[in-house]
Amino acid sequence: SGVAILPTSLPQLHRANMLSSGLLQNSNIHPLVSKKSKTKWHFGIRSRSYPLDVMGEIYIALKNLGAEWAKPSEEDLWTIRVRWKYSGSNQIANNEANNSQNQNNEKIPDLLKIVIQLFQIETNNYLVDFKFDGWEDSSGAPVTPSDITSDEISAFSAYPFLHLTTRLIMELAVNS
Amino acid sequence: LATSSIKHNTLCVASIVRYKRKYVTQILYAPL
Amino acid sequence: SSVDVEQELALNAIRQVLKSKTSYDVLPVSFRLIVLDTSLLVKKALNVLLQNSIVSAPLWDATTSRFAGLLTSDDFINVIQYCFSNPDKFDLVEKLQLNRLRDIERAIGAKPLETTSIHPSSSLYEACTVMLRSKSRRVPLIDKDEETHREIVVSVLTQYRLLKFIALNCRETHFLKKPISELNIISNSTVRSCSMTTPVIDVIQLLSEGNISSVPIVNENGVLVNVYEAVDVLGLIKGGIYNDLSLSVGEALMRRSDDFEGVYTCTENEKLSTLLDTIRKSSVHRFFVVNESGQLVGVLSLGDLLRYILVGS
Repeated sequence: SGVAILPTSLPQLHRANMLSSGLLQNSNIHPLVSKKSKTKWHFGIRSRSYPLDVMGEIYIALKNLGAEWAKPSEEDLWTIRVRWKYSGSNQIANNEANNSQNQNNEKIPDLLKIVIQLFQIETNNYLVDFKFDGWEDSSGAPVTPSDITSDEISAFSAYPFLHLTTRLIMELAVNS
Repeated sequence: LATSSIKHNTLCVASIVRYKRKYVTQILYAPL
Repeated sequence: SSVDVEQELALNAIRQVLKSKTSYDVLPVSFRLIVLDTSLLVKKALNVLLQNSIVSAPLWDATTSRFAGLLTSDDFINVIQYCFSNPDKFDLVEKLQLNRLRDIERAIGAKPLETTSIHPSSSLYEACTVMLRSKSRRVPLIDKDEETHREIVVSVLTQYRLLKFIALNCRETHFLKKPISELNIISNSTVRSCSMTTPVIDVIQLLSEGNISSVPIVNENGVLVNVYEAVDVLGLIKGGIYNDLSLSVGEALMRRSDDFEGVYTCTENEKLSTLLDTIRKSSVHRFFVVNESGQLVGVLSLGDLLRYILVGS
């Protein structure tokens, strides 16, 4: 095959040629770093604060962001069931119709639910976990998936959930 | 929810979602 | 001849595959999709692209909870041209957010990037057709969340991914044995080239005006020595040296990172079967056609290859 890689296009050779040919006026041009630090992922967010302080900070952040939550049960103080009016849905409603229904007359639920739970990993090391917990409609109407085949049951957009968790993490970061 | 440490004032969060029979790790970068 | 007949039969078989498979089929079983919130600064978005070794990403507008188009190298080219024509606004770029890129596009009179998308269950043939019409050479796959009817960016298909799928899944590609010189698909008369000392801003203008994604660099004898690609602009902005526009294109290429694979060349006698096999094995951006002396004859883009497979010469 006549397919080949042009030798003079390889970065190292190009730089050598530029230096030897005297064409280089601007000598402080350095190559982009090719070793990219791999993104290190964690579950949720870590904390070494006192557990009750962590919960207090989360409740304050949720309040500042206008979220609401169910009163925690005595036996489970470390779980918060949050409901959040998602502004994006109003916007969609305005875009597509006035009464938050789109052309196919489908309800666009606007209350995103999240479960926030505090776990102890080891002594003085805690993890705040965020889980998506479905949608509700502020009018109280049940959110029923439209009649779709079982194959498509999982066409699910995580972006509203991801967006609201970034808002909460920002609020916690700013407050702390 | 998966998170990565804040760099350059940018937040990065992700969650793994099943789309039909495949798995998408949806990663969102947002400003802090 | 038998080669002609085999070529035609192979193309028809490949087209059948493209009509019978969906864009969803091209998706790996498990993959990641990086999405940028439109309130992110352009500079930060650039860091994200470079850090993840990607050159494009879908945008998400949290205020409308909708997909807001794609960030591509065209946007960065627009920013550089805007700085060039508004030197006093140079610091604006430092604070520019992704949701202002359309204003920059309008300010320099650039053709807007259309955000045609398709549903993941549509055929690959339709994806190819949409992609060949799109300026961004890629097509987002958008579905709707079945509970909230919000848009989901499932993935973004590129010309390279499609050609690689064909090379991996269609055995008929082995029968594409006609030399490319006989297929009337090489762009040779319209190829714009430059020399190593051409100012990089002139090359960027060529990329933008010609709606092309690379400019070959030839020496005084017309021999191909390197290529400046649209994606190289990301390195220029990252280094903040786009304001030094006396920079030559040879100097600008000093920014390329060492993991750049190099420019692929071939001769006019090359067969599509070999080119597709190369695409199967390496991340090729395009093929430059050269003669025995290494002189530039023309260019064969991935779009040219895809168009030929779809509709012939």
